[in-house]
Amino acid sequence: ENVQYNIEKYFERF
Amino acid sequence: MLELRLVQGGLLKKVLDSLKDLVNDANFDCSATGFSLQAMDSSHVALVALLLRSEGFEHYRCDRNLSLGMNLSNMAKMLKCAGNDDIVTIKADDAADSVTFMFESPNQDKIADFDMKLMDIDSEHLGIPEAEFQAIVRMPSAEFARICKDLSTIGDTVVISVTKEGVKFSTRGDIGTANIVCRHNTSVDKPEEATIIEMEETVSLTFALRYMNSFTKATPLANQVTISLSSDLPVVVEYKVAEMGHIRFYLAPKIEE
Repeated sequence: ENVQYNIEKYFERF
Repeated sequence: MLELRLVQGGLLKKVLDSLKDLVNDANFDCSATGFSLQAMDSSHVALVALLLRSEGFEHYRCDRNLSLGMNLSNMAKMLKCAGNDDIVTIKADDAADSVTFMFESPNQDKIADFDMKLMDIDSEHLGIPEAEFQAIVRMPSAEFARICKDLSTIGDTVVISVTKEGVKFSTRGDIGTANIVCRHNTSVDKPEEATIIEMEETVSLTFALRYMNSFTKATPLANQVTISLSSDLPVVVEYKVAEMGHIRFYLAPKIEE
């Protein structure tokens, strides 16, 4: 089963 | 004081139509650079970044950086009241709790103004690093929309694979499977009909079709769409907004664990 991560996993908050 | 006059007001209508189903509320940021927005969908799986550069406006006055919190569905309702050929002016005072949209018909025989309440929206920006992509596909935006629509009748996810053969869009569902291959093709009558595939490495990623279909609401903005892919990175689906900017959709891939 594929897992769907949030976009925040890839881009940092600032 | 903020005053932005856009001769091609129809562009703003199309921009809102492409955003309103993905994002409910968002801050529009106004600075000397331009009018921009960055927002995530409610499930934080996709992100949209809009930029309309200041040079693209006939008149652009932004005395200080300003963030205008708007409900996109309400903004779209207001902009629907503008004619496709109308000139649209966006006005707001520095400490305003509302924004004014002014619509002028091309021959100036009808002028309308609509005032919309602003909202306080807590939103954090995400830093999007510059990435080297393993593959970049440029193709007719209508073709991409058609593929996403067709595949979503069969499955929930699309596997986008780029190889020497071309770009393959695949899905599988209860009723069966589907594969659509588009090859590099520049032998076309018009440049907007071309499919251009730049590949550094083969890449194959899986995405939720529901989001891809939502991104294709931006199809009326541009004849071509650019799809940029790298392993384990969000895909970037980009539509140009005339010569003045872009709308970029980022979607996190589904990863096998």
